[in-house]
Amino acid sequence: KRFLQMLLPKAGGQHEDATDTGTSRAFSKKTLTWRLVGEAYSSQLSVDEQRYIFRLAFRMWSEVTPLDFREDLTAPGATVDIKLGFGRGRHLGCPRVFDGSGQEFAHAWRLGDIHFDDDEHFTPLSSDTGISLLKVAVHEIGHVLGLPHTYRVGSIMQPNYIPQDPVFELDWSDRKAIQRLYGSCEGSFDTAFDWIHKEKNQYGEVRVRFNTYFFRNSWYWLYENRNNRTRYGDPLQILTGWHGIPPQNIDAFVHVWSRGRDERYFFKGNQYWRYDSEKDQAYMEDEQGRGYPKLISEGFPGVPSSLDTAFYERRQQLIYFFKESLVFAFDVNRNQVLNSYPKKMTQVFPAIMPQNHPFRNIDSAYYSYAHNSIFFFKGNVYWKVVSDKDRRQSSRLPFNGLFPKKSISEKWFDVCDVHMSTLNM
Amino acid sequence: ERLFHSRDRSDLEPSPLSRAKPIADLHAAQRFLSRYGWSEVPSVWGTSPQGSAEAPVGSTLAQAMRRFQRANSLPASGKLDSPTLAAMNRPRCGVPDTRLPPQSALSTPPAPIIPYSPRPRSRP
Repeated sequence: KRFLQMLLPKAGGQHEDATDTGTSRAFSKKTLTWRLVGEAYSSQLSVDEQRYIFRLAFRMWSEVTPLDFREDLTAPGATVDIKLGFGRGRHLGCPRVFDGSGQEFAHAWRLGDIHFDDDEHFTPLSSDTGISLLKVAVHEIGHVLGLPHTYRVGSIMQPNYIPQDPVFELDWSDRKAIQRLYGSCEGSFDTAFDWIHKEKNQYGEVRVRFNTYFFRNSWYWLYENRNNRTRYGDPLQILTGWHGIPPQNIDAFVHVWSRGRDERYFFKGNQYWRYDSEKDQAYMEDEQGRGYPKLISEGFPGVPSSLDTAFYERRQQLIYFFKESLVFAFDVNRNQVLNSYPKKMTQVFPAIMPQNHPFRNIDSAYYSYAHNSIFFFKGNVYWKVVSDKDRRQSSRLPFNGLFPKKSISEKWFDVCDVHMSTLNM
Repeated sequence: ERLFHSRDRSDLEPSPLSRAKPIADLHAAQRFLSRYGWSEVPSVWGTSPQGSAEAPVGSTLAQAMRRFQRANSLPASGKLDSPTLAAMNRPRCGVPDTRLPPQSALSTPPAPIIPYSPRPRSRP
């Protein structure tokens, strides 16, 4: 007991408000390892099911924090960061004995281990009876990462089990709580674009919707602007969601959308692909039977490769291609680069605040329908281009001027990586 | 094997021996309040549910009870009434409600510290 008291934090803390009681990050590593301890499998679910549920539980925290979680089945047990196990009554050398079915169904030790009471009826993902092992696992992992209990309705960190439909997600406040400990997700993007969906409603009227996509390496996110977060369960692998385009490191996406034209192109290296929105796959060949991918120099004469990025400017019906510090304005109707181009980026898109400019090698030029503005991404910051609305409010602003840079993660939230081993879950 | 008849084992019966003793009286309630950190008395994670945690007494018990009731959106009477007992008997996590879980008694040695760690990890 004396030993335990040495280990345990001092008594105290604010009983009234259990939400913000001095929590601090528990780990200072970016990638944490975990393992379901071999001699402590549950007797209720198959081992694969248990491991899958835990892998999903860790992934769910990874989707909202800069942390990665990797299942480690081989390293010496002592070096594994988080160990999970099932037990009944007195278990796994733990000083805290489980009470049988009912009441206490699991507990966690900060910086260490998670124990589940195998007398409880833990159920898999598809079940809506019993106690969802996924929900309990996400809760206990929250403790291990440093989050305390809270009585906030909707939080996964409520002390009592709340039976509800099997689908649950980390809500906004839980995300902010864990991000207060580990920071928000940062990182550069290969490209970002809005994808237009055209639908006919029951009256036959065409309706236009759009989704925002962020591409990074071989995975991507759909960003739900109205919910200020990525889609639940993203990122996904590009090759699972987009067919016929390169599976990684896309340079640019351009949507030529004007009266009578609706063409979508992906660019990588010295080639480009055209994408068929209806069939959700890249065209194999054009109307003349010539195959895709094609050389950029053929389809867009005068445009260099490999590109940094590109976007389509609908009012002027120009595609702006970016490479290093240069901009090429391509007239899609005359199929050629304007004579006065290429120009310096700083000339076409001048900085409003001196020296506050990306100058060269931007990652992505993204026209957002949600914000009716163009954004230049570079690393984990963005520059917003002066829009018509901005100029109506302040005519002194330069045409196509760039506002000072800001952090991408403060405008687009929770665009987080997950460990490669869980990417295709 | 524990007894079940449906494929998804949804009717799995816990073995009678290992059912948690319901919290039904003041003594059990005192232990619950102490165990989950609702009493002012330093709560020691007991070595067993029946454990030797010091239970709050007197007005401190009523205060602890009221704190628990308030947190669970129950009338803060300070008395052990049936809604309070029901709240205490709901399935729950074993980590105390009012503070972070203690460090693992089984803890692993500290992992190598990446330079940007704000503070050194304490050794077990």
